[in-house]
Amino acid sequence: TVGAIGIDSNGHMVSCTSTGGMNGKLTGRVGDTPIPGSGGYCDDNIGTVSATGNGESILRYNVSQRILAYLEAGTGAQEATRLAVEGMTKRVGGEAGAITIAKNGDVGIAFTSKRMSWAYVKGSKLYYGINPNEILEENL
Amino acid sequence: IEPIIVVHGGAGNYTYADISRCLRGVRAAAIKGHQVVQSGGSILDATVAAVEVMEADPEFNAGKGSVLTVDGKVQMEALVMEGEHMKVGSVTGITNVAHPISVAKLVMDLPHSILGFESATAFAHQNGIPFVPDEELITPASLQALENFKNKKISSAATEIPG
Repeated sequence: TVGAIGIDSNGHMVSCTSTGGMNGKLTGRVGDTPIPGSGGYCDDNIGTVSATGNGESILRYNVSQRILAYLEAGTGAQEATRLAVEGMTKRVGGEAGAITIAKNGDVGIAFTSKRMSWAYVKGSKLYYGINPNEILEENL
Repeated sequence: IEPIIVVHGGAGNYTYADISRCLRGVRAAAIKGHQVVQSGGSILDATVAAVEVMEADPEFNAGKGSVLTVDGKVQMEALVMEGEHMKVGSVTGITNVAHPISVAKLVMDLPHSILGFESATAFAHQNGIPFVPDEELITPASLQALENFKNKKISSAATEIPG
């Protein structure tokens, strides 16, 4: 699964997620990706999210909506993302990751899987990573 | 607020061999999105463009390189949502397109939110999205992953596809 989220200078936000689904799925299976609140969610008044991981778990836990609920309650982007993906793994099992931008522009990146690749550009620097607690950077 | 685009390439058990290729892919996607914004494009166009970079990259489970159904077919899904009016465009079970995210973007202009299966594919082709045969979306890695799945060998981290 891949995803991209963004915010512009006016605070307008977008969430995009795309996937091939899960290996060996039954024909006709619908996963989390196309479902607002699960594979992605976006509200200019709160933030934007794209999720990845075990689709059935993300669906059952509404991971993206939960991240926005944490943001709306005043939790920071990083903590909101961590709480939701860890909460999903604890409550229904499975692994997940998500990327978040809050309405103030703060970024959250968290995952309970072994790895999740991510990247973003801020200023003149490119930030990226794949392992837990890893933030690599380079000048553009 | 400084415009920013964040991308991910999927959560999972990447092998060490996958890491550099996946990092190259997400870096390229983030830079593409940034370039679209810098050149005056909308945040919608920028995020869609970033996803299209990864859909075209066979390292990722989306577009070309998608994992397969149990009977060896490609069925993809995509979602676009914007936050001003909370409009949604989404497709599920779509086949024979290179970029499901671009079809989801088209769905945003409909009075409906989600299109599925044969109707989603037909909608794409009726709206000028080119037909792409399965052979161009299926990769040796996705065939191998399905073979391993069928042989109950999926527990090997070396054969898993993330996300």
